[in-house]
Amino acid sequence: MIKIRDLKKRYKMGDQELWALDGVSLEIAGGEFVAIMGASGSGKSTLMNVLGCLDSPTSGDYELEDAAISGCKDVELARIRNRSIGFVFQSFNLLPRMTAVENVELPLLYSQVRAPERRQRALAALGEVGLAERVHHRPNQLSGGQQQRVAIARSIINRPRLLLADEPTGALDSKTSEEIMELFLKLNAEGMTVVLVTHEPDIATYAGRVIRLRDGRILSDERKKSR
Amino acid sequence: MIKIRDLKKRYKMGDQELWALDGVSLEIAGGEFVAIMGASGSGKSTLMNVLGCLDSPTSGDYELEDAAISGCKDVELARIRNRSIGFVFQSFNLLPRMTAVENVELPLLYSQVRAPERRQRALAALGEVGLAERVHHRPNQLSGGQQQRVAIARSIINRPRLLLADEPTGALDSKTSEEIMELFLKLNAEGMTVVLVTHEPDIATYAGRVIRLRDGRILSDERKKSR
Ligand SMILES: Nc1ncnc2c1ncn2[C@@H]1O[C@H](COP(=O)(O)OP(=O)(O)OP(=O)(O)O)[C@@H](O)[C@H]1O
Ligand SMILES: Nc1ncnc2c1ncn2[C@@H]1O[C@H](COP(=O)(O)OP(=O)(O)OP(=O)(O)O)[C@@H](O)[C@H]1O
Ligand SMILES: [Mg+2]
Ligand SMILES: [Mg+2]
Repeated sequence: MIKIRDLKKRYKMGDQELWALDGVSLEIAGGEFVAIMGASGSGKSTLMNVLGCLDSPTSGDYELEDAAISGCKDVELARIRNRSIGFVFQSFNLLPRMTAVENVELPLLYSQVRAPERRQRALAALGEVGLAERVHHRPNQLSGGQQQRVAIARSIINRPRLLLADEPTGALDSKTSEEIMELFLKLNAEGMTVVLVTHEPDIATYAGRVIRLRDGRILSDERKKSR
Repeated sequence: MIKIRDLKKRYKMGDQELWALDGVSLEIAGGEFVAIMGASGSGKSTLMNVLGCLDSPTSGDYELEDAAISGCKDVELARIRNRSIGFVFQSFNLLPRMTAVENVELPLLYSQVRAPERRQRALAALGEVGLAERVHHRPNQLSGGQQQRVAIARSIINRPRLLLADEPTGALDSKTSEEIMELFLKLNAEGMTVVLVTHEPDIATYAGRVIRLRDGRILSDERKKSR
């Protein structure tokens, strides 16, 4: 599903260069559940942005479902993103003037789904993350953890083939975190590939494989022993 | 230092009412180190906003250092906030067009400190949170955890008497979290009162007292046994 080879991402600031990704190579098969860990600033969100077709690498190759991403034009990237990828951003990125249910419906606007079905599916997704009673609240009327859960509901409403989640439980208490991880496990069992960034070992244990980054490179890549 | 009695905060949405705080009473003495815990949506950030003079309660009393806050005008509240309180917001709230060091200097603009000393103190605060090499980056050139640390540096630059920190380590890996908690312990030993919201038991153990909220009320309030 995902093949990246020698991926590099350089930021230039004046005459300084920062290699946020410094040669990352890995393959993720369809249906895997992968956790990405590493210190603050090690390149996790940068890697997720490249995987999510939100950012292009400085060099290296990226194939998503056998399609070479590196050569894609913006229009093509947008199409791939909307149809195949669900993304939970580290800073949620909700639209402040729309309610929870309107935010969750957004990915369906690109599809052929009509308004009544969009609304019903968005309400169902909000139910799945425990927010049935907050559907008409706007982001500034929601707690931090509630905003994060709206972002999660939005990311899964299209039942994407690939879910990229950057710290999806960072703002959640342990009980709510477990509910969200059980939801991801269920979607993964139904075929969705899950790649999630986390700092918490308790969250990483839900994954079948843990990749650790350090200074823009892979430090280790370990699969769980099968039971 | 802090006395709140029967604090309530109601939000009205159409004809629905939501009591985010539903009768909270507590006292915190100067120099304490308190952790506030509770499920997502239980009222923690709402309580912090009232303690930080950013929001007024619907009813109930709040005395900060023996001054009755409930009756204050906005100008007076702003003066108290700037001089006595440091605040780390759950969503960081950095100014996007300013660099890290400019963001950290902001609280000193209200004081009599001149520009060269402001710059030197802001650089020192950024050093204390491990960001000496990111001082001229703007927020969108920083990782999530780096943005959080800029917010922390900004909150302590005035050496406020009261530090209110809402999930200050939420975006940080465990090593960086420990460094930040050691910094808070040091400032607390120097006399700063610390009230921090956290979901993580490992972070709460740094505090001498843990207050748990549920549905806008205090569920429990326990002090650590002294050693
Ligand atoms: N402006 C508002 N209008 C309506 N309801 C609000 C508003 N702000 C907050 N709420 C509601 O008040 C409740 C408490 O919110 P608060 O932000 O204090 O929770 P919290 O304990 O900080 O949660 P978290 O751990 O998720 O950050 C939530 O259920 C939220 O939906
Ligand atoms: N636009 C940019 N310009 C310059 N440097 C950048 C930019 N974006 C990110 N960086 C730097 O690249 C590095 C990696 O950032 P990234 O956001 O990928 O880290 P991360 O592993 O997600 O960290 P965290 O755990 O704190 O979220 C950081 O050191 C950051 O300062
Ligand atoms: Mg990140
Ligand atoms: Mg909160």
